[in-house]
Amino acid sequence: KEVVDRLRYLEAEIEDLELKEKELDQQKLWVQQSIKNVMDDSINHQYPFNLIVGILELELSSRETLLAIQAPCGTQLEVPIPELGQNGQKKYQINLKSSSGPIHVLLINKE
Amino acid sequence: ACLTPRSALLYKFSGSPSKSLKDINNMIKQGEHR
Amino acid sequence: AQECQNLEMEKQKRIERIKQKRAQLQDLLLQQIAFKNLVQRNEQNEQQNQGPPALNSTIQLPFLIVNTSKRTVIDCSISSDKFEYLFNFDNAFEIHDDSEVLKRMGMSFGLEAGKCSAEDLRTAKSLVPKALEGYITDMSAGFSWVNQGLLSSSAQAVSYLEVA
Repeated sequence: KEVVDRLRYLEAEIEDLELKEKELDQQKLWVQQSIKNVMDDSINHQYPFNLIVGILELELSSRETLLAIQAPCGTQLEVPIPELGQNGQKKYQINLKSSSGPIHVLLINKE
Repeated sequence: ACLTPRSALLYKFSGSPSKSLKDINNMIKQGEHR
Repeated sequence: AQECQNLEMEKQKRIERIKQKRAQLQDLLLQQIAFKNLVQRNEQNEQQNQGPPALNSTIQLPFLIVNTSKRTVIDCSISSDKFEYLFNFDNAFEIHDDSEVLKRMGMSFGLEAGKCSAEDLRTAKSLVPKALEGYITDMSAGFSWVNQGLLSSSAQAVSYLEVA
């Protein structure tokens, strides 16, 4: 009897978890759509993200060189495993490839 | 040219999760220490 | 008993999947709050400055930020149509996406760190659908499903069933 009861509870639990998972999938779609609306809105109404000022507020910019890369959705960024160059110096690489529009790169905080 | 294909990590704008960038940053860090 | 064991494993798998999905939803909500907050901030700036910001002080979504030491020499090759770039760095670098940068700029009110004032919590809630406000409240209380491994209602439901 105990095992049969246990079986019934487990079936009920799994049913509840299935509902929970469906609800999460639905909520995720809502939020993704909402983010897309904000981004479309920002492009349509030209509310560009006033980023540079914000970034310069970040403690990051004081010590480091910052490159901002703005590219169309779907642009591919590829980073190969760093390797040793001829002179024994490490080489680090970034390849950017867009198929739907030009890529813009901004050197933010270097003369 | 190296015999084994050089592997690389990929990221797609507005398509990949932030975790992909964390993996790339970790790979660069490991490459730096190696 | 064998069937029970199978169902136990099935249940654990589902709980794990739900945990991942909640963490993803949490991240998306933070992104949405940050983007909406930034657009509102830009609108306020535009009203205060009576006009759009200077062209070189803005950048469109989506974007990435690459940071490297000031000593790094960066060699860059660009295709004529600007569809392809190749960067060579002689030093290590880091790459962060727009939502990460906006979080660092405080655009998601510190929710990701579970530090959010009551005022900011109210504002953050106003930026998400009503049905999802519970997630924001949980986040502001530093309640994250990824590191605490707890589920809110489904954990209660599961524990209720077990007690029952």
